[in-house]
Amino acid sequence: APLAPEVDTMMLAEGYLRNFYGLETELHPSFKRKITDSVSEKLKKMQSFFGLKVTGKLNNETVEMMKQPRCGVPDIGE
Amino acid sequence: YVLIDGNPKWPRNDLTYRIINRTPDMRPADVDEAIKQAFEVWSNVVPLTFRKIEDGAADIMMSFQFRDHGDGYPFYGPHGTLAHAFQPGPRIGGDVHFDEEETWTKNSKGYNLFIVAAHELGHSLGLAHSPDPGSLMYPNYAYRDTKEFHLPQDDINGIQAIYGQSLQPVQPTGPSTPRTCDPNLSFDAVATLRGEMLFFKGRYLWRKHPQIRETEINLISQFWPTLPAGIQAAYEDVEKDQFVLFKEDKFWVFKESNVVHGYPKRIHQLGFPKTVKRINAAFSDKNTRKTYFFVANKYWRYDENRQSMDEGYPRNIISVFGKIGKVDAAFQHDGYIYLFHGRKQTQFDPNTKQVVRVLKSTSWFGC
Repeated sequence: APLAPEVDTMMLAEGYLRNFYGLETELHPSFKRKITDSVSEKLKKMQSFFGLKVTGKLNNETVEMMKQPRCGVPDIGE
Repeated sequence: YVLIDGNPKWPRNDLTYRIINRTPDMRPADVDEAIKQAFEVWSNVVPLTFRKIEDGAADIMMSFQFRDHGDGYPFYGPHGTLAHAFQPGPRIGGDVHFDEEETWTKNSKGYNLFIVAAHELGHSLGLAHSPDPGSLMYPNYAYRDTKEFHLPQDDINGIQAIYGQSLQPVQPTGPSTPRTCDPNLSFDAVATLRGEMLFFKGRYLWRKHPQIRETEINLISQFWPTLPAGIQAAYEDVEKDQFVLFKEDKFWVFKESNVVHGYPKRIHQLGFPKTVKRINAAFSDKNTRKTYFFVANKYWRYDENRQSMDEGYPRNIISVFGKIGKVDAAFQHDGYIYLFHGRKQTQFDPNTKQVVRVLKSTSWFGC
């Protein structure tokens, strides 16, 4: 069963989504809820692109994909 | 394939490139050759030409860069991001930057410069990342045999959508990624590995976990970079936690992603006569530790404990497994043996020695 992601995994994921899926950096604490939704949406895009199960949640399979060496060009147009 | 938003492209077909600096990881001549070949990957399939210049501004400037290098996209040290490129356009447009902190090579160790350069040049010419895991424009690095490199069909379709077809009389074609639910799909080899099922076909393998609905397709080289494509047989030795793969007269033993020292070896070291040139299929019975090898219409049985072939073999497949004929792939699951031939697989009960049913080869994928 997928394990709960650790804190540094969450940082890895946010960095990855920022670099390759245009996740915007959190500027204000009150936007926390919105940012979380945004992470989920970006995760869905990433999972869909790589043919993973689309959950919008950070699971082991998604983290493993994020850890793979890759090209620095974003996977999305915007 | 996916085109970069706005469909940017070069307005001319005769482009120039310049190599600004070279990595100390490789001989300068090898860097130049890898980059030249990377350009040829694309010029072979579209009416573009690339001319190398030594001074001044070229359309595509290629360089090795370190950490923050002033373009707003810093590198962060080894692994992670390997390189990036800019879409067609003036000044920085088309330029390619490689992360100097990676280990660049002309083989399967570290990161192969030719493969990364060819991928980045796809961006320089107007291609975005493709979700096809077999394509060159897939964002994750995977080593592939560079001596026999053929640009995948997905990439050919993409670049020809931008620049048109090659001027060559015969249009180049490339390998296509197999479709998981293709009714005509057959397999080169099938095996279990740590509770998952692996299905091999050409350069690809599908991973299927019995409790997970989705099936994942990957390049074989993503897991075992040193293995050639076209594996012909495979089996898991559960007791030793090893994975054995066969191609032609060689076999490899892997422990996780590392090849065990001394491999590949010749199949004749297992006790096969010299007349046997390749293994078509294999499976290992984890209870008896007997491994079955299928060759043409016969099979051999190998004792993993004694490390030798059992007496009285080969036997005819038909005498034990029924009218199956040649076997392409085989594996054991939940006490049954599954024997694949073409688009079909036969579920065989070794206790009653009877065929239970005949299924489509892709039945495991939930198609």
